[in-house]
Amino acid sequence: EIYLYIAICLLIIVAYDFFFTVISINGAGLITSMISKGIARCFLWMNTKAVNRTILRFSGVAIILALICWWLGALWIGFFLSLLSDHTAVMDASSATAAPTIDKFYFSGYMLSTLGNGDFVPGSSGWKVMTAIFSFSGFIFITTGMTYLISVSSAVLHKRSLALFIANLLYVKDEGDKVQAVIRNGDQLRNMINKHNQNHLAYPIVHYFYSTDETTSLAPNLARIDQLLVDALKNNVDSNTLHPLYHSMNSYLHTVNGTFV
Amino acid sequence: DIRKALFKDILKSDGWDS
Repeated sequence: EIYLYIAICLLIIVAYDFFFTVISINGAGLITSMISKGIARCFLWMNTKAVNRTILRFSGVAIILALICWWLGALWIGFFLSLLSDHTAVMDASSATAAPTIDKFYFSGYMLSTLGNGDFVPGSSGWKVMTAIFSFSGFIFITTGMTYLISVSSAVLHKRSLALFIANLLYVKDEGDKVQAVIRNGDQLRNMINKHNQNHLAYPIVHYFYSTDETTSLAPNLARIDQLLVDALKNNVDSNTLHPLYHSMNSYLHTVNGTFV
Repeated sequence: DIRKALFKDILKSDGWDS
């Protein structure tokens, strides 16, 4: 019975963590956050020992792979442990004998991937229902997880576009021209920063996708434009346009301050 | 000031401190 209790606890934890991360649009679950932060820290540490930023390119991919392993792995182990709690939970279809431990592990993985039951059958009506529930769970986890990852890549692309947009705007020598360029594109810039801010809240993992070059890195470009904004507002340059932009930047700083720095 | 310190932290969290 101990296996059943462990299985129930594990399944509740992974289901909460998964659905909070993927569906709530309010950030990531506790374990997902811990995994993401831990891997990102490893990459940042390796970056301090490296000559260039190439290693950081793999941070986002590593986090996504680790999260898939955590979500699907925990679901698989949870199902496997629940099968272990009953000796006759899984039967060999041809010999009608109870399946050994390794075959229960195979059966649970086979069911979760919705491939079928792999020459084994559930041992009772209760386990038949449980098997159907787990098969649906595997299907839901895989499809919803993939949809989430597509949204994340779209948010990462937006992050890079924003960085590039700012870098392009500031690609003039004169400070006055830079301010004028920001004023001319104030609305678009504000919308892009706001969208990135919302992406940050919905998909915190986007913070750990790093760019190798400075032009497409958001942090240095945002720091540059913020300094420009602060100086321009001190000199009372077109505050009607710059104040909303400054406010949008404040919202972003508020989001990042609470979560990442 | 606080704003500068915040951006310093953001740059650090983006791997730009080394």
